[in-house]
Amino acid sequence: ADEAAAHDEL
Amino acid sequence: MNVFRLTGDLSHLAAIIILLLKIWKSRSCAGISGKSQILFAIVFTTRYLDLLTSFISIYNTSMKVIYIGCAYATVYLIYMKFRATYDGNHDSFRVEFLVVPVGGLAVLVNHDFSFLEILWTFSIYLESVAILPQLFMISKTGEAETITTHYLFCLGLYRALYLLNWIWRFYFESFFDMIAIVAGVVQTVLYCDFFYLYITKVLKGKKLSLPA
Repeated sequence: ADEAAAHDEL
Repeated sequence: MNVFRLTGDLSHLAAIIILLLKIWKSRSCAGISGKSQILFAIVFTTRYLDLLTSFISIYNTSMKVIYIGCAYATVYLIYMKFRATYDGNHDSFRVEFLVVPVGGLAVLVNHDFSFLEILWTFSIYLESVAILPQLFMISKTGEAETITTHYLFCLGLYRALYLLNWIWRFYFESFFDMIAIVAGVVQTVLYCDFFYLYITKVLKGKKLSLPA
């Protein structure tokens, strides 16, 4: 799995 | 976007609106921790600075703007408009004991050592503990108004639903964000005692009061 790059969550 | 993420966001929104309406309708912020609300305003401000740098969706942008706007409106109502009703004597949690360690941790443990990323990390860590002044206030006074417990329930439920969202995203999108997950687990665990009281007392029509 990839680590988060862009934060698309709130 | 999945059903857990969407219901989580809506639960979060409901919590924020419930609190604003409670204060507005009763013209009073009695029983509400202004310190927790300031922490949430800081959380949203430091997390949503990316409003200025990146666009994700209309949904994303509008929710961020609403959350930030409501957070500052709540702080304004507590510390300005209905200041006379603010129970500062019982809101005695020392927030520096949260903000300073959380700031240090954000600098040490993050995805990327950049200004915006450290602020995002800081906001995630701070959110996980920002409710502590409110819970401390309730434990000090030994009771909470029922509407305040609805607010707390929605606020706690939001992060619990995000945990399910992260499990979903791990299986179906191979996505995971360890910082958000660990902080989200901490945040949800802090509500467990309250969840128990809410289900065993408030949902059965009793007021939330703690044994002396």
